[in-house]
Amino acid sequence: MNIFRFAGDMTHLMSILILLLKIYATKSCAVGISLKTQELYALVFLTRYLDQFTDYVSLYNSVMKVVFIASSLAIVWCMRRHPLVRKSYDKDLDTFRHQYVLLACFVLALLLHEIFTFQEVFWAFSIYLEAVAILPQLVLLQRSGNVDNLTGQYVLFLGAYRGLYIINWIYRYFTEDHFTRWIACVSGLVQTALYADFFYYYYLSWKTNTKLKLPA
Amino acid sequence: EDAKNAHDEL
Repeated sequence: MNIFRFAGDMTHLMSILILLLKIYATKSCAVGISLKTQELYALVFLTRYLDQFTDYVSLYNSVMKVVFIASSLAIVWCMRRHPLVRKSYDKDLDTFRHQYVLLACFVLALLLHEIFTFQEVFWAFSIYLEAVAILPQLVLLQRSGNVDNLTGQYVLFLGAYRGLYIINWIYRYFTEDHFTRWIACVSGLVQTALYADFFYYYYLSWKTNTKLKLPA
Repeated sequence: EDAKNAHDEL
């Protein structure tokens, strides 16, 4: 494992922990956390890590899989079941039609996968779903206009994770003999592109030292 | 390279 991938995993973990701590500390998911995005991410981890008990790669991978599944489920649980957090959730702003995205990703996974097995189709599904799972969150931020600091940092860390994974793939492409994984790389590029717009406005707010606001 | 090896990332 190279340093870029490790840094990518750590920023990914940081983003999830920032969100979990924010919700836990403030007992609120206002302003601007999308339950739909969080449910999609939980589904991403659950469908990708079906190999947890069948394919062992490393202790690091196995532990991280459990941490990712548990932390993403904890966020969903808080937002759905915790009495105070649940009240702070504004579902009228969280309007992205995620069911179409789920269907599209599943059809794409049935058509485009490495091997036609249950695990592999769901692995491909999780990769496609991860690429677009941030969309409800970005739409929610767009609709509410205001982005509070922690929500901004959450998306920033997620974006950093994507960027570092791309550097990791470039590094592996040049240092490993048989590094070809089109599904993960192309989906990863699409996912990172979705953040580019947000990064631009985050950069502007940082540069001018003003509160992050997205254009309507 | 087999498929197992291909999923060594998280």
